[in-house]
Amino acid sequence: VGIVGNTQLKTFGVVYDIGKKVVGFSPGAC
Amino acid sequence: AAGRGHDHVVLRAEDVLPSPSSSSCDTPREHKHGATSSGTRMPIVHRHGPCSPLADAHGGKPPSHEEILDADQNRAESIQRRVSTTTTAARGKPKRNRPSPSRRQQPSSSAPAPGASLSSSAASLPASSGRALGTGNYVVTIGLGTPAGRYTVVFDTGSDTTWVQCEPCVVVCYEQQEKLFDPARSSTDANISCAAPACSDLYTKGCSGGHCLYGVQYGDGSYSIGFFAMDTLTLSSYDAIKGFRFGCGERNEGLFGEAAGLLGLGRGKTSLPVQAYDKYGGVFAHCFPARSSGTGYLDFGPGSSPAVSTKLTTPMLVDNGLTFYYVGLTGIRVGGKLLSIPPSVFTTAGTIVDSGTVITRLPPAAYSSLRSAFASAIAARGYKKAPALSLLDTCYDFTGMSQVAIPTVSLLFQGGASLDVDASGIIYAASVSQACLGFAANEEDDD
Repeated sequence: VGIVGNTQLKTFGVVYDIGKKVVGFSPGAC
Repeated sequence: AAGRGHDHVVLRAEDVLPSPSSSSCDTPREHKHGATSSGTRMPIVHRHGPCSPLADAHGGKPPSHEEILDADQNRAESIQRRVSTTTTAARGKPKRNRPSPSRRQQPSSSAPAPGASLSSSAASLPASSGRALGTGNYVVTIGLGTPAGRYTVVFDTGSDTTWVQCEPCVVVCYEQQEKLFDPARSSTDANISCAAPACSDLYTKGCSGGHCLYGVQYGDGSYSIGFFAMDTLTLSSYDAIKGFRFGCGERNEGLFGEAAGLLGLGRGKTSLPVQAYDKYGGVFAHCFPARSSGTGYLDFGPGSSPAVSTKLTTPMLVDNGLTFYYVGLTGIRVGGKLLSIPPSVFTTAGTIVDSGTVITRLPPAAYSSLRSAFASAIAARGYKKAPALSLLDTCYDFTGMSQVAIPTVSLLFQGGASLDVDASGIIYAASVSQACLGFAANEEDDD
């Protein structure tokens, strides 16, 4: 598999919703 | 980032430089610690940064970038081994056996089980392919037991079972910064019996004197074995989970960097979000700070992180009950231009999001397209090339420059979500004279 690593996720709020089966990216979260 | 257009972003030199662990900890912005309107927020810090409670572990000398990237390669290979065995089962197609490309000898999964019996009557645990921890990770501090002791643990969306090292450390423990957790001193601690359904939730399990044993092993040979127990887990001064099931490690060895253990946030049954599903609705969020001297957050609950508009969400794929968060990567934009990469390049391999992997791994065809677009955009600016840094092969020397302009990079996902990578995530810098494109290629297209 390809892997999205934590360096590329910096400053994004990455939301995991196991119930709704979605992953979300909100920019500028920290 | 000093400026952001659609096709480039300007980086100040000091933004490129990794902050030395000896620098001071940035005070976190508008982070409220503790309960959010409908959930819990915990601060995240970089394990080797100045904010980490473990900062002066190793006598203050963090691992080199080569060591971090080496360990990261171990982890990526371990994840791919694990995925290929499950994928093969799902697809029924045997995967080609390739010798592992990493420079270090890998313990083979058929190595004698590391779970030699904890006591003469304990069962030995078979080795599992497990997951490599890597050393470029982020840590949070949890409370465990009653009264709650504080333990700084690595958090990992690529693992399920949470564990900490425990007294009396029957076999062996690695050195850790904080006191070991002592179950005998916690009024709410109890072992899980071998007959309990929870014991069968474990990927690798055993039984000793009627008590359920757990075992986790990682690609770099690190492992933890001990009693599968339950106790009260405190995530903030307002929020605790009673009867949380975790590993109480009596035999632990490996590259854990003096952390007390690991917090598993994967999709498997033993992970924190799945155990606490009734409480947090299976929702959590994390944010890694741009600099290792910064503080991010780990949120639990439906209020996690600002509301994410559906435009920024992507479906979570492959529901096989196993650990990983699969997503559908569909394309890459460099300098605002979509690269012409056939969709099959991404669908053949599949993609996961993994908090414990430092550098994004792409199918070779996608990586070479990204690299050449990035390099040609940078060449126009006349920046000097620099030698490769471990697996990062596209590096530049920004010495003497107060700021540099680099092309933007965006990852595009199914459902239209786009991750416009922050400037701090486009360049991975060992120093201002060795600042590299922070992506790497997998070995094969179907890795």
